Amino acid sequence: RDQAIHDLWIEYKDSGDERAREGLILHYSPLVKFVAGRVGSGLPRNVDQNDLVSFGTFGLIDAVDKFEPERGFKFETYAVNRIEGAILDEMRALDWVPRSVRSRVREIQRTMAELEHRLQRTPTEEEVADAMGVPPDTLRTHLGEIANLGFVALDELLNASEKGSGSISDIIPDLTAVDPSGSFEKEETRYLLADSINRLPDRERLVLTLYYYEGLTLSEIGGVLNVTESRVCQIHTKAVMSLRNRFIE
Amino acid sequence: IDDLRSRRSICDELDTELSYYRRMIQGRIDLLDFELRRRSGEETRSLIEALPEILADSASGRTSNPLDRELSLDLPELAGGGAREVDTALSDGFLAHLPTIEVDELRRIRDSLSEMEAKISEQRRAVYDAHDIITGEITKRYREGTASADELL
Ligand SMILES: Nc1nc2c(ncn2[C@@H]2O[C@@H]3COP(=O)(O)O[C@H]4[C@@H](O)[C@H](n5cnc6c(=O)[nH]c(N)nc65)O[C@@H]4COP(=O)(O)O[C@H]3[C@H]2O)c(=O)[nH]1
Ligand SMILES: Nc1nc2c(ncn2[C@@H]2O[C@@H]3COP(=O)(O)O[C@H]4[C@@H](O)[C@H](n5cnc6c(=O)[nH]c(N)nc65)O[C@@H]4COP(=O)(O)O[C@H]3[C@H]2O)c(=O)[nH]1
Repeated sequence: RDQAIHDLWIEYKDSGDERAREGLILHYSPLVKFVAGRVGSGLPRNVDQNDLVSFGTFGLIDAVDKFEPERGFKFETYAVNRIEGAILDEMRALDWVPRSVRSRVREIQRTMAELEHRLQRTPTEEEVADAMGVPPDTLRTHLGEIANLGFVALDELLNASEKGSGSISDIIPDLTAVDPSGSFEKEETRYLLADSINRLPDRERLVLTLYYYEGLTLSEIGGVLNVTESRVCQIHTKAVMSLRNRFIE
Repeated sequence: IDDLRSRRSICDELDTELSYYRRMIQGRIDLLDFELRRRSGEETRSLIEALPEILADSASGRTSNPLDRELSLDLPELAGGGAREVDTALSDGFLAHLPTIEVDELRRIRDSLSEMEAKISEQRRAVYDAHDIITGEITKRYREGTASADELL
């Protein structure tokens, strides 16, 4: 069985045989379904899943063309990365995060950073709304809008200002997986993060702790706090923004 | 509560593994269905041309919130390398030469994959039931105050 696929790789890479190439694309094509479904669940709800599958299919074709079997790596792992990359690249090219939301994120982050500096503590939603000259409900609606963009976009938006300083989702997953050989650097970051979360207002601290350290979903956290899931999303977005500000300083 | 957490992480591992195999089999079933439609003349496009449409989900709709944690794209340890029924099915290279396979054989493969998919989807649902019960117990402890989030930091 495996021999047949192995032969197709040799046939395609040696002679560029188009039939072998198509055979390889079809053989691995279910990977696109797996990746598009999972990447899709971190994107805004209005994104069309069929588009993701199309982008992902180009990623797979690209992977088949560029793969070098003689290097001995498994094709599946390489292909999954390229399929994911192709989907996210296309989404960015379509500018899926509306400009108005991008500028709103910057405005909220800037206001929060100024208030934190002045008050030497995390400002409440009311204080941020006041400083922005809007009613608290309007600020909450904005926070909800930002949350609806999903995990992938939030990460990018919050890191856009300072590239390479490590995103929240890079820092946190590492921390919860206990690492026996824990390098000093990780312990240091772990401590910094726990300290920053500890200084957040009660509700924000609880949401981030249950979300990142206990691994609960937003609706499950809503059940603990007795609030709606969309309210949890708003609290989460604000908390991650203030956390972000602390990390940058 | 640590015991609950370790049981839940077992469910998460099973979910990742079962969801991977389920999707790999569903993709094969959908490609077979398309080829059978091509043989009966219902479909005139080639497999490659129609690929994105074949692989898309039937209905749209999602269970999770876009803000819930990013899903892992790690492949299960064995992916295609073990000796289980599912591994044999995934390592069979029939997709690479679908147009040369007899219709009866196409139907036979489709039926056996469909049975496998139904079993895996059932196991996956059972894992979600277990996951929901365990998580329900964890959130109850937080609500009642017997578990404290501050311990986690
Ligand atoms: N060939 C092929 N078969 C497919 C595909 N998608 C699902 N199936 C199979 O068809 C059954 C019905 O799928 P459904 O109508 O989407 O109905 C699904 C869907 O509404 C829901 N569901 C299951 N898993 C998920 C999920 O991860 N996300 C979402 N949003 N809904 C899900 O539960 C229902 C029952 O799911 P299951 O018991 O797993 O049973 C599923 C599964 O065995 C596909 O793309 N190709
Ligand atoms: N604890 C728990 N976890 C759950 C449940 N349902 C799904 N999951 C997990 O959550 C992932 C994301 O689900 P989604 O957002 O609905 O996003 C899904 C959905 O949009 C689509 N999908 C998968 N299966 C079906 C299906 O049977 N029918 C339909 N319509 N869509 C499906 O593909 C995406 C990715 O699916 P997967 O790779 O299977 O990945 C799934 C699966 O690992 C649940 O009831 N409880």
